[in-house]
Amino acid sequence: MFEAKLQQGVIFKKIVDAIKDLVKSVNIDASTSGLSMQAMDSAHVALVSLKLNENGFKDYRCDRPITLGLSIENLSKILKCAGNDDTITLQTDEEEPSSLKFFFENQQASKISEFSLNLMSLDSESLGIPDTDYSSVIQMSSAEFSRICKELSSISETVEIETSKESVKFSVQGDIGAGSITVKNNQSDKDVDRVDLQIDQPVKLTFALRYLNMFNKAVSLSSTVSLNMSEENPLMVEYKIDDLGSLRFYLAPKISD
Amino acid sequence: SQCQTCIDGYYLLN
Repeated sequence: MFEAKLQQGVIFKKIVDAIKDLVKSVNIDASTSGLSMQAMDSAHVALVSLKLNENGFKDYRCDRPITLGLSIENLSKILKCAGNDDTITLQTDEEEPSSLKFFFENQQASKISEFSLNLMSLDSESLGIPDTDYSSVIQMSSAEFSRICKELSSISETVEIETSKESVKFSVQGDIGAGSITVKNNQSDKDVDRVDLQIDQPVKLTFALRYLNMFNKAVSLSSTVSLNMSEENPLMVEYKIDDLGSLRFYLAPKISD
Repeated sequence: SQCQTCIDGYYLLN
């Protein structure tokens, strides 16, 4: 028996909206500790990793670990039927479920929707991601980072991110010209302006902006984003989800051949 | 120019 009830169902809707352009089908692994999901994009350039802790759910029960293979496209069709204020419950009684039940309830419990989504059997190609001590960590407004990526992607497809003790520089070079945006440490009490840099070792890495713009669809999940980098390592972009868990994106760098 | 590396070049399949 598996049942997970999320009080703020809108969070689940936002998560699916944030990943639906990146991955087509995913395995959600349910265990006693909560839900986790890991999937690569079709080109194997990016990887998304979701972890939702059981104590972030209104009700959570998972008698034994199960894997739920979902088509993101079909999942988002069903989630379109959930109101932003609804609670969302996932449920199945079977051990090897062929479908997953969804219940959407409005606040007054006066409207209850029930859907059943057919499940897929997907080979789980999960990667072992070691807990990395990143040498450069940037915490900043997710809206601001999203804006920087959008603006720079009109000049070039790739951005070079260079960190130093007191600032991070986003540089682009394209046919029309070049540009850079430098953001300094800023302990402002305004969220949108605050920038925390923890730079143990400076890094200089290059990434495809197309992927960063896809990751930034997760801005609605958290007002802050963290960029985690080490030389010759994928960038890890993390959106923490209050009281529930985190959505992480990993992006492989581009290297000059 | 730069060439794009793959994520599974950095993390090993479980």
